[in-house]
Amino acid sequence: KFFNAFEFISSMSSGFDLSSLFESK
Amino acid sequence: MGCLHSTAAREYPGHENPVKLASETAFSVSEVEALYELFKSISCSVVDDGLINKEEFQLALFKNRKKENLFANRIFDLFDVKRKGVIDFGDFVRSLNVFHPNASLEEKTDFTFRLYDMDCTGYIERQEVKQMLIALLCESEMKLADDTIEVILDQTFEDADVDGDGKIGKTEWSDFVIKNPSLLKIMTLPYLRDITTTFPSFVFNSEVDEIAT
Repeated sequence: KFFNAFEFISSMSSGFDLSSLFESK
Repeated sequence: MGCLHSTAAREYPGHENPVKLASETAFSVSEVEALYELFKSISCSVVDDGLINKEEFQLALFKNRKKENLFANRIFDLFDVKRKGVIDFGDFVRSLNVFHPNASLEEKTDFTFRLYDMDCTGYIERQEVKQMLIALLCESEMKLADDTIEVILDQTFEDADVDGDGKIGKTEWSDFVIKNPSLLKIMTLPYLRDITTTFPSFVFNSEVDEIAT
């Protein structure tokens, strides 16, 4: 299947999680 | 005359009113007040100035103020709506709201467009996508042959750049996202639907007084 650049970027950035903000206390 | 209920929320000097912010977002007033507690905690972690700078943002995300992460940098830049190098409370709430499950697809699509339009030209250019791809590959310590990267970019632009001018405009991006809905997956954080339950630890003084008049 054709894997477009944005899918690639999205999948690689999936480790980035804003939920860490909520656990920052 | 019916019985009217007014909501009395706390005022935060120098920051936008929580009731106003709740009316503009999918968050309730009490959630906005809880977000203020979170905002206060993050914004005083390095410089106690009531604003979140990039170091404080990185520290909150990674527990490391020096960690370089392209995606986090881009998110910070988009949260920094006024382009002052800091995030104020109103922009913090409105930006987080884009990731709310109830935020519109239009808002999410617009946010992702600006995420990839790194030079703010109004277009997503091939060079920008390549730069982001290479940076993320480096951060992930993954390797892809240059030819493979070029093929991926060729195919992506062939599909998304409908008018063939070498860049992706807003309408082209909207159409592309409709055809590839998975691209918005990173834009919805289910836990934002009920943050006070999911993250009770950051809620301190966020009760809302309901006053019957």
